[in-house]
Amino acid sequence: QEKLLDEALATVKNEAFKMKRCLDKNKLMDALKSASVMLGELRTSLLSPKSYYELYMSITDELRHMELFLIDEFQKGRKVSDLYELVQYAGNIVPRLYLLITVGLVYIKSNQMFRRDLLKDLVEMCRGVQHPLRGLFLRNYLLQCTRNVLPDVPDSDSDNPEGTVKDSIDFVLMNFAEMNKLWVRMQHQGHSRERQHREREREELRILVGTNLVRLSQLESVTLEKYQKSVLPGILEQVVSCRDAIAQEYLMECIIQVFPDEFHIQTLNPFLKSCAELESGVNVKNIVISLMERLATYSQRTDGMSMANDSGSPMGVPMDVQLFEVFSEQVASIIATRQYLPSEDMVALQVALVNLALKCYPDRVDYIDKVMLGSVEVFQRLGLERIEYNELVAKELSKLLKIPVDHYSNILTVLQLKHYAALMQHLDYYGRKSLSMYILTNALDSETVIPSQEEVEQALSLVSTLVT
Amino acid sequence: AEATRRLNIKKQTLDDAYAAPA
Amino acid sequence: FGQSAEIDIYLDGQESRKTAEVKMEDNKKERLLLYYDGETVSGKVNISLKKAGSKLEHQGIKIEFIGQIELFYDRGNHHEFTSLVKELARPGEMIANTSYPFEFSCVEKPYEVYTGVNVKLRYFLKVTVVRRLQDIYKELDIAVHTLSSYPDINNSIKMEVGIEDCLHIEFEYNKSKYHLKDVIIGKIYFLLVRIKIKHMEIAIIKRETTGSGQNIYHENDTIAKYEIMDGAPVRGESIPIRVFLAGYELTPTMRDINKKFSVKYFLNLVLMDTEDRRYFKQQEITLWRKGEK
Repeated sequence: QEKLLDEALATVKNEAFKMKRCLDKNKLMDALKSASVMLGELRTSLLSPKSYYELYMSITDELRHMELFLIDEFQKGRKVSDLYELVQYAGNIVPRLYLLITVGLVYIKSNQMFRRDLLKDLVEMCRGVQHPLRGLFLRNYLLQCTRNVLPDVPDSDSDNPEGTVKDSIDFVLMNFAEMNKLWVRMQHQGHSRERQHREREREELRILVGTNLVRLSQLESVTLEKYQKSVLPGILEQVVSCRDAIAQEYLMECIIQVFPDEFHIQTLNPFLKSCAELESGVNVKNIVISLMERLATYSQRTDGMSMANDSGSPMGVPMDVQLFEVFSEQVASIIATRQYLPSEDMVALQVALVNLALKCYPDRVDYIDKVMLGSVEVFQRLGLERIEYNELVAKELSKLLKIPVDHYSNILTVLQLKHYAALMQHLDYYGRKSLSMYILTNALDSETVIPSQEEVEQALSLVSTLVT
Repeated sequence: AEATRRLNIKKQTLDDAYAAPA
Repeated sequence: FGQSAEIDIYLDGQESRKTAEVKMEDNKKERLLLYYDGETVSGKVNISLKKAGSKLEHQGIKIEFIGQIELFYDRGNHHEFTSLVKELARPGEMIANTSYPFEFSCVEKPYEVYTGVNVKLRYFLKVTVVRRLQDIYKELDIAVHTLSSYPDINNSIKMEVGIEDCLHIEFEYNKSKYHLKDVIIGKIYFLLVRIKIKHMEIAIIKRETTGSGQNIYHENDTIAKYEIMDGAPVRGESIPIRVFLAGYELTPTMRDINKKFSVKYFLNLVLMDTEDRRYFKQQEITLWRKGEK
């Protein structure tokens, strides 16, 4: 790889030098020829993604000279007519398209009138490169070049040739779909014995695909409504349909990271529904939990305190969004549809739900109880009666059962949880014993007074493992 | 306009798009 | 051998007349004055004596306008499809430089000039000073382009082709007749892909056919190779095609010129698989020359 890369870089240096010299002498046609030869190095199939990336960086660096020269020429009014047509004479498609993007960008920067048509043309013509690695980098170049020129005005007058944010959304979604397609297709290339190796290479390339989502998030005119109606559906349909665990896991995380919480909070259903449909290899638990934690923090952040306003929902979370309701419902459906979800993951989701409820709705004890009930149902459906204490799922269950104890530090509140005891029964003797000690220790530490006979009865029956 | 002309194309179905090469 | 003369042919309006590049025999290109069918060819023949003071005896001076086809494999005969002659001077003596105006009005020039592999079609003026011993003559080639009006019907070409259980595509070109500065807009739609495609290209092939019956000659010449896909698509993929013709050395399609030769053009869609096997599909297109604005 070293040797191959060095040879390619040497050619790049050589041709770049010629190109720049021709540009200095204003010999554009010769400069384009050298640029085309230089770009021809990107046709190679011999380089690994890492080496190809280095070659790509070095070549696109040099290409900037061409771009700056052309922008300067255009600004001086020396518009080279039909340059966009001229570069299409290059016989090899990879150099041709890099030049087409570069020249297209210059046209866009020099006259916004062409913007919409050129963007549409560029994203469509890149279809000619179906080779995954080369296609990914070509389309990444398209994304990098159009970074600051995507139309970002509301699509009021849709026939405006400069384009509107709708054109940008279509542009990026199309580019994203094509890149994801190529990225997913990489897994089928080469021999199955190199599967591991290929997966690692794919991981290295994921940022290229993710950049499309970043670009979408940078569009100021993407309102919540646009996000709900076209951006998120456009992304999710690709993520779900690609049926590739590596892509799905990365892209769902990406969505959470790049888009604002205001959007997530209003699009929980479609997002979480998609989670339910992801490949079995996808760690859905992490995705859902990271979203829950994010939104819990978000709802706190907006007012510093977890004050619930009159509607009982935390500040920052719009009235009409029942954060807990939606999550608990979707988590239930995720658990129901994903049989192969490890049971400890199911419980981990319950833990996250409880944390969400305690953070956002601290006084809604019924929410905690709802999670307890949900968990009991999970164990019943799984047919898990008694769980060995040292099993992963038992550890998660103990964690789940300790949270209300820690949070309320008041056994009386724990006693209000009607399904707490039932859930506790799924621990084995050792598990129940240690939890009982935990509960009592907490009661002692917090010097909780148990006022009535009936509550004493309840408390003792809760820790009956110690008593009998 | 000439330089950006293309024929309309059928949208590839998502199943086809992500299908493994035959 | 006594007096001799220089012959010079001057054509009216040659300063402002358009010229066209024509490939000559030695593959060099010359710019010749461009005429169209039906245009008058007129001008002056200037004959200057080499030795001042002495006279030049001749048996007459004439100018011919000739359109002819030369088939390279039988050098001998030229097939003249146009041959006009004007007498410039009766037999006599010339004692000083003289210029003779001439005019071939509304000359028919039915075919376009063409220099191919086995055949050449040319138009030229030929001035001859007939003499007893040895004629003095001069030839001047001119270029002729045939213009067509916009073809009446110009259907797109759309076809499904394939190899059983292997490769099944539908290709489409937006027209069947293209002018020389046109753009081929098309697409390839993949219905079935069971071969490992490395890339796909479109080649423009020129096929020159000369002779007839037994001794018929075909010469294929690839005018352009244009890569349109790199890598392998899967089912349902559409690959765009956009090929600008203006940059290539093309001539209009010539069908059965004077029953001597034809020049046809084909789009050759070529797919290459990873074992460098080639799968291709040829499709004839008609090229025509559109009058410049």
